[in-house]
Amino acid sequence: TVGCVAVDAAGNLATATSTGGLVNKMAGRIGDTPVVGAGTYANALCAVSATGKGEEIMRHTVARDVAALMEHRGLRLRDAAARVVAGAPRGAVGLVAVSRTGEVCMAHNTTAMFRACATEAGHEEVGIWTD
Amino acid sequence: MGWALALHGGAGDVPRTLPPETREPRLAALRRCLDLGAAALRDGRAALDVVELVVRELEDCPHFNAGRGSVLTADGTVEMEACVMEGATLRCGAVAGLSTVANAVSLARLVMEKTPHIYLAFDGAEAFAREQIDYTQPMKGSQQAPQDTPAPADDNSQTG
Repeated sequence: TVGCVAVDAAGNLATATSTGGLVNKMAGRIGDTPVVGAGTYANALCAVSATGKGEEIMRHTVARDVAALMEHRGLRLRDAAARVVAGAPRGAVGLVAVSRTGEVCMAHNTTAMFRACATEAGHEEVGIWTD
Repeated sequence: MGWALALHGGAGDVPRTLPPETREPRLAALRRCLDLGAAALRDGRAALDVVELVVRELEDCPHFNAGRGSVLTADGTVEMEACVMEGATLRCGAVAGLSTVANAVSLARLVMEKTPHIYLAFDGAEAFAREQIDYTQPMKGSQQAPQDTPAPADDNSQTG
């Protein structure tokens, strides 16, 4: 699975996710990526793209939950993402997210996630494991 | 705080002993895609264009499980899926069960922009993809835009 989230200079948010699915999966099995609110979601507050074990990401509506915690609980992006990732089964979820204010978050409860981010302020990060 | 972007490949139990010949091409691809997306945002491109641009680049990279690098099902086939979503409008498009489309993310965006639906899958999605290719042939100019036949007023065919 691959994905990207972005907020542009005008404050518009968008997300995109794409995948080949699960190796050796049953033909016809659909994962979290195309299920809006599970692996992919964006609203006016944030944009989210998730990866990991699709069945768990769907059960926990990961992408929508991050947005909902911001929308209904007023959590900051980082706190909302941390709450959702901590609440999902260990080893099952990774996500990248960006907020309308340009905050970036890359959270996962797996041993690794291939990830990268950059901001206009100059912050840049590329990584696999959490050092 | 200005523009920002983040991108990902897979997440899971990746051993730290990953050999450099496996690790480095992936890191290089992440850096290349990050630079591509950051340059586009710096040039004032819209977020929706940038996420499609970056994911297409990742789909074309054989080191990630999407597009060219997609894994195989138990039947030895490829079934790709993708989704795009725009925050301000909540517009979204999604595809699943694709095996002949090079960039599933762009087809998902076409579903969002050229159909009244959110989700197309398997044969219907493949047929829509072929239609889009036909539509972009040189004869595009002579192509009549499909006439919108008005939905019957009194039926409920427009609800789930």
